[in-house]
Amino acid sequence: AAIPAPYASCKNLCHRHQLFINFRDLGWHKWIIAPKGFMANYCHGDCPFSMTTSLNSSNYAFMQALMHVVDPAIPQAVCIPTKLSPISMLYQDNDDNVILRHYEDMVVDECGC
Amino acid sequence: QTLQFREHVFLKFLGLDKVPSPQKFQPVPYIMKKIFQDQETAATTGVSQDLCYVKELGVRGNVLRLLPDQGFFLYSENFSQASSCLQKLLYFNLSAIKDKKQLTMAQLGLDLGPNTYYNLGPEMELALSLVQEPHVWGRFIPKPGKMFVLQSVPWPQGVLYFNLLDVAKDWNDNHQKNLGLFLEMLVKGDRDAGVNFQLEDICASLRRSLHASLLVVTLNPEQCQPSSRKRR
Repeated sequence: AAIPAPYASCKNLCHRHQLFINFRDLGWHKWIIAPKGFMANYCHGDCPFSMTTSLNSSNYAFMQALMHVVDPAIPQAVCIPTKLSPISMLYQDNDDNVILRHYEDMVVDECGC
Repeated sequence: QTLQFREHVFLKFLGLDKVPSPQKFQPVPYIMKKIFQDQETAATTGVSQDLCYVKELGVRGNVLRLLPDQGFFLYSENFSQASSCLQKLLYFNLSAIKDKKQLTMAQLGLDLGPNTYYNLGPEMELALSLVQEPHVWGRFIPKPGKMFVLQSVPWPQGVLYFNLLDVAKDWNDNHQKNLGLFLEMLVKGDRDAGVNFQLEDICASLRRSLHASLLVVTLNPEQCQPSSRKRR
């Protein structure tokens, strides 16, 4: 039977934390034409065993969380991105060239254990 | 110092070796804005997209560059045609394109500016030739090695496009070959004195409004595996 983990408050559980970097704060608005900033979201939070069945988790995470309960020396499952999206950047380089470049897997949309 | 180091790492990730400090922003052509907006819309709506295919241009590629013309106007009475309206050396610096990237498109755009020409009747002929070995610098007298575009357009207006992929590949393979392009605009058809006067006026305004640029698309094989291999 699953040993009930001490109730972890929601805010400590694994989830996506939103963070917007405004290029103006870095002084990069002088050469980046678009976008104005970048969503530097990140994943953070606990993956207790009791929650692995609902936290958008992989089967592996479920097993690792179970092992962690049996033997705490085994680390808990970790909170990682499960859905990412690309960004495009329109900027100007030192030769006055206008460059449009795509970067995949740059923005974290969802997190899971 | 840590922040500077981190900034350097992030710039390297963007493919830059130092923070660009442009003096002024170049005009961004409509097509680049459209491609940017389409990508942003697809990313925010979660629509999956092939980042190595530019559907608006119908070519494979994941980096677009708009290179401004760094050439200069030529004023010499030695040119072939008495009816010559404008001569310009067009030069595009391809050094920003590192050799491992594949060139998939190179489109010359000649923006002749607003159609302010008087309706004079004679046809303007636009001749674009490849300069291969200029004779003498200083009194620059180009020997157009290869006339590879001769387009006769009735009083050209707006933007004219030319496919320069083969030429750009040549230049990219061997930068020494990149001596630029010789652009000459001629006026055809017979003209009376009245028209001649207006013509000088028109050629002067053409020289002021002409804006040339080269749109280059490259494909980075390391970031753009053929889809089958990626699936495997």
